Amino acid sequence: GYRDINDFGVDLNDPLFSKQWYLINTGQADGTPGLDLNVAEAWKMGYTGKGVTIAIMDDGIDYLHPDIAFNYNAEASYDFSSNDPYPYPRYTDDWFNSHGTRCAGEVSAVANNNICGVGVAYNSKVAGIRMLDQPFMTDIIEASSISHMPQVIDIYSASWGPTDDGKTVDGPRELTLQAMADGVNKGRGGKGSIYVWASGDGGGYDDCNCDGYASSMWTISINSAINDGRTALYDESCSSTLASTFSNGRKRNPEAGVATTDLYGNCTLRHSGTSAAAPEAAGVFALALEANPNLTWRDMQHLTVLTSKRNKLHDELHQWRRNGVGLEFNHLFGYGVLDAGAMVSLARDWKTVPERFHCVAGSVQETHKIQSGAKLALSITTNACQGRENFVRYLEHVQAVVTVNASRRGDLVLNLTSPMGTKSILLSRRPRDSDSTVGFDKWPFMSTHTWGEDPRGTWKLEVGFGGESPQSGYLKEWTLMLHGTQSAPYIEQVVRDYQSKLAMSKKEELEEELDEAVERSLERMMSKS
Amino acid sequence: EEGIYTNHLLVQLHEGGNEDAQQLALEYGFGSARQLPFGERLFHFYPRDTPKTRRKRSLLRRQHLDKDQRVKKVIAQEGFERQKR
Repeated sequence: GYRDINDFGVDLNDPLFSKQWYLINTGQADGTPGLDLNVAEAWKMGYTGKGVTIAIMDDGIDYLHPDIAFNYNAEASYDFSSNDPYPYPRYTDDWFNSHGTRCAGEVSAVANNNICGVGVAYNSKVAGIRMLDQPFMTDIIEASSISHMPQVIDIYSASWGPTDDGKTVDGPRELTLQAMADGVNKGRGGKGSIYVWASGDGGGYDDCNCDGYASSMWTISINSAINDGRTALYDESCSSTLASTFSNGRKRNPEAGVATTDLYGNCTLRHSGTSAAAPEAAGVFALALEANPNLTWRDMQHLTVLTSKRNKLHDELHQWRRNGVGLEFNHLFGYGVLDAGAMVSLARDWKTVPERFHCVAGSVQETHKIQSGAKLALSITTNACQGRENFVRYLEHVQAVVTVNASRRGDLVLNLTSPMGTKSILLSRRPRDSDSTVGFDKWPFMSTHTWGEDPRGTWKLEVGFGGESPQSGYLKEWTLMLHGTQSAPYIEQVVRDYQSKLAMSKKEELEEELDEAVERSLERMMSKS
Repeated sequence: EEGIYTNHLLVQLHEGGNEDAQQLALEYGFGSARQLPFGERLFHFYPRDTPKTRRKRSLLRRQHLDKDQRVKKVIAQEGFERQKR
C-alpha cells in the first residue's frame, strides 16, 4: 500500500533526509521500498509531535546542536550523574558519549533547516536525562530518572539495560519499580507515563525476558530490523517484545545505517546497535499522542498491537504465527513494524480501553525434577477469576512467575501454551549462561503473544534443556498471572479500514459476545425449566 | 554476586527540606544533596567529585551521618552494571 515519496509532497531540505530510509524507504542503500515507519502519512495528516515531550534517558544530549537546540526542553531536563540541570555529554573513561545525542536526533531533529536529518516527530520537544555516566548505576539514579517531571514529560526512551552478555539476569530494583508503577498510574495526569525500551543487543545468545525492564508490562519493548527487513544480528528475541522499528544492521553499505545528529554539531550515518529502535518508536508514539493526547499508557500498547505491520520483515528463525484471536505475531519482531500513519488515524477516534484487572490464575508449588531428554509438562486450568470482581476475559499481558534452578541455567528452555493454542517461547537457550547456583527466583517471564485471547481453560508450561550435555534441575514454583479487561476493548472503537486488524478483532469480539449472551440465556432457560 | 557499594547514599531526614539536606551533606563531606520526588523527605547524597574516595573514610562518614539526630535512615547505594545498546 506504499506509494512513491513524491505522492506525499514531502520535500525537506535537510541533507540527510534522503538517507533516512527508516522514515521513507524508497529502496535506497539496497533497502526494500516501503519498509519504513510510514511517517509521511502521519505528517501529511498534520501530526509532527507538537506539544509532546520525549525524554532520552542516556548519557546526555548535545543541546547546543543546531538541529536539536530549537526542540530542546531545558525545563524538563536534568543531569542525575552530576546532579545539575545541564545534561550535556561529558568525557567519560570510555569516551563513548554520543549515544544520547544520536537518540535525540531520531526523535526531534528540526525539519527543513538544512542541517543533518529530520526527527520522526520533528516538532516535538526533547528532554535530556543524563544518568548513565557514573562508574556504576544505582537504584536511586534510575528511579530519579524514570520519575523525573512526569506531568511534563510524556514519553521516556531508554536504549540501555542489564549487560547483554547472555548470562545476566537483572532488572529494576525497589525504588525504580515503585517509580515505574507511579509513572503508569500517576504520570501525565493519570493517563500514565509511556516507557519505551530497546530490547537488547545480546543477539542469539541472549533472551530479553531476562531483562526486567524490557519484559515489564509497564514498558513497551521494541526490537529492530535493518533496511531490508532482516534482523540486525545483535537483536535479542523474547516473548515480551511488542513491536519493532529500525536500526543499522549488517550491511556493508554505509548508508544503510541510521542517519541522525551527532556530538558537537555533527551528523552521523551510523547510529549503532538496537538503541535507535527505542527513540524511533518514541517518535511514533509522540505523533499518536498529538493526534489524541488522552491516550493512556495501555491505549498506546493496544494501538501498537493493532497497527503494527508484518510488512516485509523477515525472520529466518521464527515463523510468523496467528494467536487465538487472529493477531499475527513473531517471536523476534512482536506484532510487526510500527506504522505511524495507521497509528495516528486510529488514535484520533480511539476510545480509552476498559479498566484492567489482574487474576492469579493458579499456582504449582510442588517441586518437580527436570531431566535432560525429557520435558517437564505442567498445566493450570483456570476460569480466569470468572464470577469475581477481578475476572479477566480479554488478555493483555500474561506472566509466568517461575522459580527454577539448573546445573546449567543457560540450557533451560520454557514454553507456555494458552488455552486457545498459542505457544510462546518464554525462555530460549542462552549458551553463555553457565550459572548453576542462582537460577531464576520468582522471575516474571512475560508474553504479549496471547493479546486479546480468552484465558479460560488449560495453560501448559513446558520446561526442558536445550543443550547437548546432560543437565538436571528443579522447578519449585510456577504461578500464572493474567492481566487484561473484563469487557471487550475494541467493540466500541470506530472502524474506518475494513481490512485492518481492528476490524477483524472487533468482529471477533462481537461474535464472542453474542455467543456468550446466547449461552447465558440458554442457561437461564434451562435453570428455569 | 556480592554488591558493589558506591558512595551515593539514600538519606531520609526526620524533618526539613533541601537546604537542611544540603547543609548536612556539606557538613559530612558530601558533594551535594537532591530531594527525591517520591517518598517522604528522601534525599540523594552525592559523593564529592574526588577521583577515589578511600573506602574506610567513606564508611566512617556514613556511620557518623547515620548517628546524626536529624537523620532517620541512611541506605548505601549498591552499584550495578547498565550497558548502552
